[in-house]
This record gives sequence, structure tokens and C-alpha cells, in this order.
Amino acid sequence: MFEARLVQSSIFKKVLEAIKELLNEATFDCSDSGIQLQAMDSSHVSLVSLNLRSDGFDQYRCDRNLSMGINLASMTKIMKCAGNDDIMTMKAQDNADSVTFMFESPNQEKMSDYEMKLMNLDQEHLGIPETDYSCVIKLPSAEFARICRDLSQFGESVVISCTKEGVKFSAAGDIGSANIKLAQTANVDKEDEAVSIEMQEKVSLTFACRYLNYFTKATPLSPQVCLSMSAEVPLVVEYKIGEIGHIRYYLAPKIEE
Amino acid sequence: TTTQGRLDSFFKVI
Repeated sequence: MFEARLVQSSIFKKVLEAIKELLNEATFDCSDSGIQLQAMDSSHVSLVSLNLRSDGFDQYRCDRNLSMGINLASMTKIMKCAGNDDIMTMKAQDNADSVTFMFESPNQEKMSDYEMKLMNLDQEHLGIPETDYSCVIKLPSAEFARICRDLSQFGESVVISCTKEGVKFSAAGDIGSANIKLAQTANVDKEDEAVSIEMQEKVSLTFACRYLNYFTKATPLSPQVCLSMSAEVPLVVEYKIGEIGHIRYYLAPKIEE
Repeated sequence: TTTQGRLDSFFKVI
């Protein structure tokens, strides 16, 4: 028996918005420790890693490990049926071929349930090595979304260069070039608005704008985003999900030929 | 020119 109750169903709606453009379907692995998802996009350029800890749910029970293969377009249809303030419960029997979503209005006067068929998906788990990153940049997530959106007008690629002084995002193309520099914030009165850089070595890497823009669909999940970079390894873009977990995106850098 | 790398070369399939 699997049962997970979340008072704020809006969190799950936001999680789905954050992955549905990169992935068509995905396996949600449910265990005693929580719900995990790891999947690459179809071109194997980026990877989504989602972790929702069991202790972040209002109620959580998972007697046996359960892998739920889910079509994300179908799940989106169901999550659209939930009000933002609704309480959501996901439920599945052991070895089930379907999962049930139950939504309760806050005053408990409306209850609805939706059953969704599960899919058998071939699972390919990737081992992500522990890496000490040369640069770890934290910045407001809305600022990062704005930068990715603005620079994608100039070219297909963004160069992210990080030094002790700050981080520079650059793009160039037919109409010209663009550079956006962010310095580390001096005072951190408002933590959510801070830009902070931890640097061991300076790094400059090139990434596809299109994927960075997909990642910024996670912006409503967190006021801050964390970018981790090392030379010639995938970028990590991490959004914390309240007290419940995180979503991480990995993106392979573009390589000079 | 730059080419897009793939994750398979960085992460091992378990």
C-alpha cells in the first residue's frame, strides 16, 4: 500500500510544470524514504532528478517499493482538476496498474478522485558521481529566468563565466551580442534576493539556451536557484522545494570542436 | 563551432 498526502497540492502542480516540457513520461519511484524521479530528456542532453522526502508529506506510507510509470500529459490533466488550496492524496495498491489522486477542498465540502492508468517504462538509472564543483552560484530564481529568457533572443547558446568578482552570462548571434554581469551582493538583508558565489577555480562553460529555459519552469518552486559548475562536466541547476525536497537538472555542456 | 555534449559520456548507466 502506498499513500501520500500533501496539504498543498500546488507544490505537486508546480513540480509537474517543472518537468513536463522536458519529459513525456517518467517513473516515480516510491519507497519508505519518499518519492524519487530520475529521467533524461529524449536527446540525452539533460537529466531531471526529483526528490520528495517522505517526512515532507503530511502523511506518508509506503509498505513496498513501487515504481509508477506515468504519462506526464495525463497527470497534467488530472492535476488541473485540483484547486490550488486542495489537499491531495496519492494512493496505490501494491503491484497496482493504476494510481488514484484524491483532492479535498480546504473546507472538505468537495471531494474528488481520479484514477490514472500506469505505464510500463524501461528504466535506465544513471549513476551521478559526487563532484566538488569549482563554482557554486546562488541567485534569485526569477533573475535567472529573466537572464535565460533575455539571452535566448541573441543566440542558441549562453556562456556562463564565473570568477570571484561575479558571474557573467553572455550570448551572441545575428543581431549582436549580450552580456549580463551579476556581482555578489554586499549585504544579505533579504536572503532570497542575494547573489552568492563560492569559487575554488574560475570556470567558463557554454550551454544550450533552450534547456536552461526549460529548467526555469521550476522558478515558482523556489525563490533561489543554485548553479554548480566545473570545467567540462554537466551543469547542475537546483531548486529547493520548500521543506520537502529538491529538483535538480543536469545539462551537458557544449564542447568546442 | 560547438557541439552539444550528451550526458551518457559523463554518467554511467547503473
